Amino acid sequence: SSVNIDFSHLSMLPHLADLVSYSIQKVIGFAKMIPGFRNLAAEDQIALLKSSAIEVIMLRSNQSFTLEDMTWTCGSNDFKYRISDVTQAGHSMDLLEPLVKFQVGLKKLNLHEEEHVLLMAICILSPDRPGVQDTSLVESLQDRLSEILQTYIRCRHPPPGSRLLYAKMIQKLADLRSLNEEHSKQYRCLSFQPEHSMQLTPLVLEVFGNEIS
Amino acid sequence: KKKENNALLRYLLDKDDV
Repeated sequence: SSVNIDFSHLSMLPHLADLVSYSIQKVIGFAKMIPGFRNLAAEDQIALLKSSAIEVIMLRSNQSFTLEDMTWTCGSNDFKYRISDVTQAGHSMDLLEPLVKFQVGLKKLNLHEEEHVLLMAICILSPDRPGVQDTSLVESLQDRLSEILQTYIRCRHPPPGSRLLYAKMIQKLADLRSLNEEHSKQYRCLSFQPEHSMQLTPLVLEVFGNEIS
Repeated sequence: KKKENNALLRYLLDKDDV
């Protein structure tokens, strides 16, 4: 439970912070390739990235998630991340239980790579993120991606997998919002303690916030 | 609300090979 996190030795925190920091760079590189993203005002690009980064990291981590043992396995077993590894980085089951449920549900959609990529792009270009100024421009870019996704599913994804697939994918975006909220809550708690925030990277502190400075 | 400059994000957004 969230009240019983043992903060005294978060042995996985430095490693997970590095992994998340690396992933944030990947998310930025990905966002820059989305048509129209670079044409947004710099402030809007920053607002979109800061609010969606953790959601896109959760989405992209589905590629390494395996239903066999409910771990994130990257290549060999040397890079296998268990739920317990994430708790040793300071997160509680209040985040991890719904996160694993999300990973299982997403995995079972058996998305094509094209659909997976479009879902990440749609997630980044959400006009309702805090701090976004030109919401109508972001909305038009997101609408275009949604139409491409729906067309792709209709033309390239055979039934029965395609049945209600678009609606199920949009539901995943809603799930990500609450995962994001819980992550923020737990991150805030962690970063409030200097002995832990000092183990985070400058990029993580900038994107997720630095309570200390 | 404290002022955020987001210097790293700006740098990574401008950098060509990211």
